[in-house]
Amino acid sequence: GVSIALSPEELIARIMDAEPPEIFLMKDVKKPFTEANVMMSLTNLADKELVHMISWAKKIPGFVELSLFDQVHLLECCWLEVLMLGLMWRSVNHPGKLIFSPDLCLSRDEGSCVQGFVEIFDMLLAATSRFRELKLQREEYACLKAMILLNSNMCLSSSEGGEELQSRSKLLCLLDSVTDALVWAISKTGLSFQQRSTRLAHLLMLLSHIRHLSNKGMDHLHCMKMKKMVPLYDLLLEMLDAHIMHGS
Amino acid sequence: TSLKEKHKILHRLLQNSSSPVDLA
Repeated sequence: GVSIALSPEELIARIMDAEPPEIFLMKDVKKPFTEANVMMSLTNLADKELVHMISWAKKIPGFVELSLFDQVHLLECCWLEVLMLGLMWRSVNHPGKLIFSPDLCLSRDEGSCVQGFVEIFDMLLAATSRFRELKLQREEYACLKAMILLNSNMCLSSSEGGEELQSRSKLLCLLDSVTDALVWAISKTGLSFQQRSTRLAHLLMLLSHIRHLSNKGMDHLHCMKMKKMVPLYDLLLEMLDAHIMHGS
Repeated sequence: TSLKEKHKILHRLLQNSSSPVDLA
């Protein structure tokens, strides 16, 4: 497979090339912020970002060689984690703020107008400040995001045929390659062997917080949908429904 | 793959060889 043919350096270069462009909301959010217009802006933005995320995933070496079943399920499981890690990366140099897009930055107070959001907001800020303390590098960020995608789903399909088993072994192989790439990226920072192992552990430990945050965010969005606080349509609705369905 | 799966937007964007960004 492609994953084995590429060196860690080449794989990182391909993963970096796959990075989505800056995405703008392109609509003025009315001030003062209200629950309805903040949620509307955030969901509009998420809908746009999701399309770019599918493009991104397709450019991760080896991803399109997985079965379509696996591609769909990986994306359905990880989409909010990927959005949240991107948000943390954009916000890493802006303490106390979340940079949803270049034209939508919210402080904690501004975010608190949405019921139930402040807890998630604080957790996002805390994880972002941890990345800031660790001085997360762009290459490390890109590897972590690819890892989230490839590690998002351990579920087996009900009818495991030859193609599915082959896809599962390709997936594990790809995950190994991305892990090697992350180790390589860390090794460039000039740390001692011991410090590199510690850094790898610190970065990977943050992924469990991101998964937890994504679950919280998913419940919150589901709740907003049920209360008809925000109309959801198209891709975002489909992705939310898929997640809720997998969860149940 | 079930019929329901085949109707997913995600499914369509993944299968099509054009860029999802262009399709959307």
